[in-house]
Amino acid sequence: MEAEQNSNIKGTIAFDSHGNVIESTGVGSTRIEDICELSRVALDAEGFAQVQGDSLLVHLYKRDDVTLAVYT
Amino acid sequence: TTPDSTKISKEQLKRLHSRILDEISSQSQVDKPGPLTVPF
Amino acid sequence: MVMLHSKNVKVFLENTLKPYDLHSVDFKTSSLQSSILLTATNGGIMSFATSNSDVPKNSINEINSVNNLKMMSLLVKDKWSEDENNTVEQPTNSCYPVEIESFKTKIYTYEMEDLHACVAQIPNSDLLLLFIAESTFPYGLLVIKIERAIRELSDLFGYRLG
Repeated sequence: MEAEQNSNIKGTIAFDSHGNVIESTGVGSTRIEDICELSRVALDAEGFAQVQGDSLLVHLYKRDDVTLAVYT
Repeated sequence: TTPDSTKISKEQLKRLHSRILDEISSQSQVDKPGPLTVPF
Repeated sequence: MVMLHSKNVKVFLENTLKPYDLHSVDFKTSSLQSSILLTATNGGIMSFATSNSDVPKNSINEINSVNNLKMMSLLVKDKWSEDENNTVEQPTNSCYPVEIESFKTKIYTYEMEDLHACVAQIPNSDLLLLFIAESTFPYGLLVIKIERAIRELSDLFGYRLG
């Protein structure tokens, strides 16, 4: 898995503008309910944001109506 | 401050997003074997 | 006047069954369970393809499998019809308006027991395209898949029955 080349990545979720999952891996698969909150996070002008959770940092990037959340 | 070991760069994030969408796009392609209608 | 090219339609539907295997994030799906072309008028099946290739032909299991598809097609058609005619309130997270070559259609997602269903009218036609997948197949990905499939079905845009 290419994403594992960065061993910091614990999981991912990609979701669309309706909040429906496109893919999920690792811890992302067990945190689908995060989508509701993540979809409301304000993104910067380039489409990026970071959210600190309990023990995980979530990196967000949105482009073309698809948001990718990467958990590290 | 967040330790650097937990971060991934914006570029990495952008690249991963692109790769995912590119893969989905290419794998969503459906081959059409020929015309789906015939005149009668 | 035109009619469906049965063999090509069948092969097309079989081609839509293929699963995803995303190497970038090590994410895989199962194949679609079924891909069905049905009539928007009464939910009748015009053509279908399923992944159940291990079911012996003309067996009781195959008959039951086809009967199940007929039942699901009818249910989805009824639900689709209800949603299409509901101008008061459109469900948001399960309805995707799309525009294809200046034609408009809507993609709907439905939960059917332990399955995920996704249906859309082929633009300007009496036909619906229906995908049925296991519940592990994400709705968002199903929507992307059906939209791409519909884009390839331009031959059937405007197709009218009878």
